[in-house]
Amino acid sequence: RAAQGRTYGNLGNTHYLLGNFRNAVVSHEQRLLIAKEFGDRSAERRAYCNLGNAYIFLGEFEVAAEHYKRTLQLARQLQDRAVEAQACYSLGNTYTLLQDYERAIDYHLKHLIIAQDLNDRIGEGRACWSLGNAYTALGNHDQAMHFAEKHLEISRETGDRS
Amino acid sequence: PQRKHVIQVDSVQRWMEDLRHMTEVE
Repeated sequence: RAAQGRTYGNLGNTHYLLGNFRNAVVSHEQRLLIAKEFGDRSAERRAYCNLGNAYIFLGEFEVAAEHYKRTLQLARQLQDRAVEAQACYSLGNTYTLLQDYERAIDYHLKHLIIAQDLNDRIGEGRACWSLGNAYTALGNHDQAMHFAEKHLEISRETGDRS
Repeated sequence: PQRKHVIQVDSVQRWMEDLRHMTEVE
């Protein structure tokens, strides 16, 4: 049964990489079921994240957000800060796709704080870029400028010319 | 103020490009 769980996970990932997002969802749902049977929260966390990603490419952003929220809860329970940051970043981007910029900002700020704690300058740069765009969408140009300047500073530091 | 219906957010597009080949491996 444990091997079946891992295989469903691998199968889901392969469907995803091939662009078969519906089949990816079916496999990852099976993986999730087995992870729950075993009380394997790491595997559960991976399944929720993979499901969220697949729903993004199916254009079902609300469903994706729900799966990313479960990923975030589990990352916090497992005390995995890097994964927590990644889940916040995914949620920020998903809410941007949903044009809910206030919520997007909440999650991008959460991502920014963790990136700073972890000394992840690339993550911090991405958070600033995203925040600049979300504030622009809201018409808050002062905040947009603040984050654009931070993004420029970090991009120079990391040598990211693009 | 009225918002534009469709926005092209470059940071989101970049995220989706990365996401397309990102999987949580067993």
